[in-house]
Amino acid sequence: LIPKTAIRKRLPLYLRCLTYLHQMGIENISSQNFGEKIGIDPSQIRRDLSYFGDFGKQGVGYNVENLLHELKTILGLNQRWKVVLVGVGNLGQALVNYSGLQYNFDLMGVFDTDPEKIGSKVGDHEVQDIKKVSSTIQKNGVKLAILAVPKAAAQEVGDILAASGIKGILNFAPVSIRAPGNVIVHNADLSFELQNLVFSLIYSLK
Amino acid sequence: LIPKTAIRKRLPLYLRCLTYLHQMGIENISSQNFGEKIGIDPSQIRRDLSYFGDFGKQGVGYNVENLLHELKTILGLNQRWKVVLVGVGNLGQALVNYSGLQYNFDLMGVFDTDPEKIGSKVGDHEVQDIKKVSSTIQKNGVKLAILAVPKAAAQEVGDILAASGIKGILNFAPVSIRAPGNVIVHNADLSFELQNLVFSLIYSLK
Ligand SMILES: NC(=O)c1ccc[n+]([C@@H]2O[C@H](COP(=O)([O-])OP(=O)(O)OC[C@H]3O[C@@H](n4cnc5c(N)ncnc54)[C@H](O)[C@@H]3O)[C@@H](O)[C@H]2O)c1
Ligand SMILES: NC(=O)c1ccc[n+]([C@@H]2O[C@H](COP(=O)([O-])OP(=O)(O)OC[C@H]3O[C@@H](n4cnc5c(N)ncnc54)[C@H](O)[C@@H]3O)[C@@H](O)[C@H]2O)c1
Repeated sequence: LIPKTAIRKRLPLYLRCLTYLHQMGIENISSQNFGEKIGIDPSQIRRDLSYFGDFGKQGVGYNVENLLHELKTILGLNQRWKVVLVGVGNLGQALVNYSGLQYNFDLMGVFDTDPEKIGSKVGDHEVQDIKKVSSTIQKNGVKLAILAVPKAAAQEVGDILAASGIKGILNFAPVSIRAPGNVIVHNADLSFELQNLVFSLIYSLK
Repeated sequence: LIPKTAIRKRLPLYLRCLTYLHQMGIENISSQNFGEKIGIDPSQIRRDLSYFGDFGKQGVGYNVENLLHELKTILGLNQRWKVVLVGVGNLGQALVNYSGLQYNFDLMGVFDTDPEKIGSKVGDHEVQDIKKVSSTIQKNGVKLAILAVPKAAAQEVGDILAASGIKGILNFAPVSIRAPGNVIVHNADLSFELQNLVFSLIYSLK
């Protein structure tokens, strides 16, 4: 059995790092260098990856492109995922237009309660009334939702999504929302990105 | 000497997890449970934390509030950091209004090139012309910048920031920007948050 935490926690870090290495045109990387970049013991990396197959070559390390492709397959990113977005304010509009989402995700609809916004176009999408989100989720078999509504509306909208059959919610509102056991909620927090920058800065100033 | 990667990579994960535990009202956590939640070997956690002092109690584990406070001090988050934001479009406006940034960061100014935006108010801030960013950075000793401009403008604005004395850039534009050796660039990518949600979903469906 693959240890639960490896999948949930370490493999995404490997994938993120490999994505950057690939963008930088790096072809091979040793488990030593790889470990150094992501802060994980190289022997742990080798153990994690050996569950899935034999990707590294003695003395050469891992081929970045090949490993990236394998990891994407293992982690379900070689298929596309349908997503709905609820809350088409500043953050929602920035997400609708963001090119980075197009690689693995198909936005099936964007929803809001503001009568001024409903019917208007954001990117390629027409803003729909939140009343229509359940039928969109059920008709298209949508599993994922992005929640970009104000704090006060987050729980109520989370309940609507869970009742419609959504399985995963990426919540941007700065509040923890309760969801039934079969729905996974991840809280996104951009201030952690800024905190990470501070850590790197402090360490490098030493 | 504290191993370089621990600071850079693992401690932020500890901090993020502790922040959620604290929000949930959890008082103590064993290194075993802690490791399970973040996907890091409990003995690695104990080794990392022992560099900084003796925080855990035999049999009880770590006190969440106390450890959170200690980690914040170690990682420089017990002080406030000055930040400037460049690019006050959809994403920039969502960031200016985001309550999560107020805990550790002071926004010293927001800047854009769009004449329609310059002079207008976003949250508590008046949008300033990008021409003024250098003097704001130098006058206030600002170290951090958030880059929320289109891809095409990212490198040019990055150069202005580096020349003004900025030490860390959080870049949201979907392009890698070059910066001098004394400037750290972190690329934020919200689609990784969505990818993380997919990993959790796939694993829990098994
Ligand atoms: N986690 C982060 O890093 C981060 C960063 C920025 C903003 N935020 C948060 O994201 C959320 C959105 O921020 P914003 O700047 O876009 O806010 P905004 O006010 O511009 O947009 C919110 C949108 O949600 C809509 N809405 C309100 N109630 C709704 C409901 N019941 N159903 C559907 N739509 C509803 C509004 O009509 C509006 O269009 C806020 O909660 C904010 O705190 C989080
Ligand atoms: N990394 C992520 O997860 C993520 C998510 C959403 C959007 N984005 C990216 O963030 C950026 C901003 O997105 P948005 O939706 O807010 O775009 P937007 O077009 O709404 O806003 C861009 C702003 O930058 C300003 N600008 C352009 N050139 C400038 C310059 N030289 N100096 C100062 N300001 C300048 C524009 O006037 C505009 O106000 C884009 O590059 C987008 O791809 C990234």
